Amino acid sequence: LSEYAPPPNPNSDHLVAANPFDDNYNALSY
Amino acid sequence: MYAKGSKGSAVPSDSQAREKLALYVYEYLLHMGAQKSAQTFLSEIRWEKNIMLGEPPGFLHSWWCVFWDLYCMAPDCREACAPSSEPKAFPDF
Amino acid sequence: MYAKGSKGSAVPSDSQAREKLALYVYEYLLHMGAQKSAQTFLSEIRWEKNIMLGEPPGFLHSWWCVFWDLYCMAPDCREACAPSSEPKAFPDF
Repeated sequence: LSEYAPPPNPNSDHLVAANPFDDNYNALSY
Repeated sequence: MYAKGSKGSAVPSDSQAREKLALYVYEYLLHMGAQKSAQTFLSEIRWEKNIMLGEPPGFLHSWWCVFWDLYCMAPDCREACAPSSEPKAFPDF
Repeated sequence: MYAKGSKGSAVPSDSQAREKLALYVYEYLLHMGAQKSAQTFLSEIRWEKNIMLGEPPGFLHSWWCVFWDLYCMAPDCREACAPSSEPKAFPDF
């Protein structure tokens, strides 16, 4: 993996591919 | 780049941006029908997380199209967009 | 959406946006080190055109990081960045 690759261990156990700029984003994330 | 730290403080974090982009690329691959590529991508970046997708076509595609529309509508870009100049014009825009 | 028509006129085109995004995603996968996923992606979408890559980390990564940086650096975001207020701050910004 290159230096630009994402970190191998994201903080969350669940990842939500929602619009991060959406008002409902955190409702989905949490 | 600032991440939202666990205590609410602003902490620079390129990794947060990279993590989000990888997530959206994964979603994009699935919505495009490239399931094998999507799964291979997860294994290559060593992610073993549960991932919830958004509705098709996904955030990356929608977000990209907004900016592509803006680019195509900009008067300077319409005038300048010969094929040879297009690749340079978009980052400049 | 406008495409660059074959006669040089500016004509809207969703397909052009999709094509560009696919190319940039491919470039992204390669520059991340996910070569296998990149090649699988091309075969799954049946890409048959020549590809010219940019320098690492590639356009998609750079483009995304610009917007993520702006989002994280906005004063309203820094002050208001409790988890519940973060999503609203960016559109305001």
